[in-house]
Amino acid sequence: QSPNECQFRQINAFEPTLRIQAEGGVTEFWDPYNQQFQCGGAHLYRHIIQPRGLLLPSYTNAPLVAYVQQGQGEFGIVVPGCAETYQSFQQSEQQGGSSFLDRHQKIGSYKQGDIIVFPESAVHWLFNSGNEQTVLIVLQDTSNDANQLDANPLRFFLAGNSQQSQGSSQQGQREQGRKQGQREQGQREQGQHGGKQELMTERLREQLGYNGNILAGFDVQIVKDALNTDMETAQKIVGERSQEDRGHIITVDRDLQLIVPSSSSSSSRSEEQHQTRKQGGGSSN
Amino acid sequence: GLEETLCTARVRQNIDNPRRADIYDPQAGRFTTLNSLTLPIFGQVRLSAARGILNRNWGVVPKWCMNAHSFIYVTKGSAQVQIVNHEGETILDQQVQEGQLFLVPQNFAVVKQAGDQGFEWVEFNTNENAMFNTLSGRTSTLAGLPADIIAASYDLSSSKAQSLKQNMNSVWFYQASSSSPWSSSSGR
Repeated sequence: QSPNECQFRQINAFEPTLRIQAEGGVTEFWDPYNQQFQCGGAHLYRHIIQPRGLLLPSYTNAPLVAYVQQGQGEFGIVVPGCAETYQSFQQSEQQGGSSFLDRHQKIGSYKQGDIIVFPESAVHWLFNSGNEQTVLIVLQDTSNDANQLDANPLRFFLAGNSQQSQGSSQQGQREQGRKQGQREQGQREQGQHGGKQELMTERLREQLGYNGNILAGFDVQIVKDALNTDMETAQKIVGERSQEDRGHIITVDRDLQLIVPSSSSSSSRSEEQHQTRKQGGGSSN
Repeated sequence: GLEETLCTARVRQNIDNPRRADIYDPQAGRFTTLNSLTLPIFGQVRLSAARGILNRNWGVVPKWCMNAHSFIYVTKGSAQVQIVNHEGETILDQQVQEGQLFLVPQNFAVVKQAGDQGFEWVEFNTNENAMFNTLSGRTSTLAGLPADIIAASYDLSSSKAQSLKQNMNSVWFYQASSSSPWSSSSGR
């Protein structure tokens, strides 16, 4: 920052100016290049997640504080080193025993009025299991000591399509470089003729990582070996087999079998029904 | 006083001794860390270091450092290294050799796979307690996610997602298959 950059003489109120649309919702950004916000050292954006929308697992370069303005659903934060303390069993009548269905780290539910903190670099996801859209106001504190990268509110997605997934990594890189050149050329030309908003949105989407899947940057064979899985699964994980760009918020068609503790007796009837639908089999914490 | 802190501080610690390894697999290799917990002076300078040894055709699973940049210097052998940024772009994809240095920025994902002669390196991290998060393995991010979130995210069946989680046996290392483009037998 230049010495005089943050000597305010006037403060303005702003609406979000940039939108990144996805299949299951939209993220609206307040201009991250706005001088006033840059002086504040943090960035704000608003996730609007439609019912059954899943914000794909991702992590950020700075801690987040989110306010749930509307909606309800589930979220999870995967903290490295923590155990998978939520587990479910399936009773096997023939053998008289039980077998694991799944186990994962603790997940939480959110509802209107909640504040949620997502630590930097910890993978998190969020699923709107309610009937109305979820509106989440998020602050990303890029000037936090935890961030050693630049001041952009970066997000690293672990899933989704990536432009690079269309070919091998090196080939994709060259292709991407060529496309980048074409894009920049196009941006210069189009910028002269208007469409600035769209260009800024596209630029923002790329710069902040909203069109990326970090696994797509690895060779698919490496992903297959590292995950000890088959090639088809590996290709799906790096986004190679997906034909359409669903964006960073996808719509989930199936019922999610998330392990959620039973509601307490004081919970409302509607909440109990909600939990039962998700829970499926027996579960324990 | 200063004499009680800096003047008598222990500033040296061997990192090559195999008996000090934090992560060890006789087939794959080992990884040893030094941070403010094992060498407190690192807390003053807010740095840490690590030493890695990787045997031929073994790799370190994709991972990212949560709170530091990593400067990696190759002390012996070679490895194929890929580094991926937040856009999913491969920003490094090459065989690194003895004597070379490269940077892995904070939060950028990296995978290393040893070459024919194995791979040995020392790394310097810009945080006194560098923390890593793995993308695969028994203690990885994927292992901590609900199977159905994995299934939905990657368009897999629930059973496929469950088996994916169950098959991730290792924690830190993976063995390259013969069909791997980086495998010594594939002749890439």
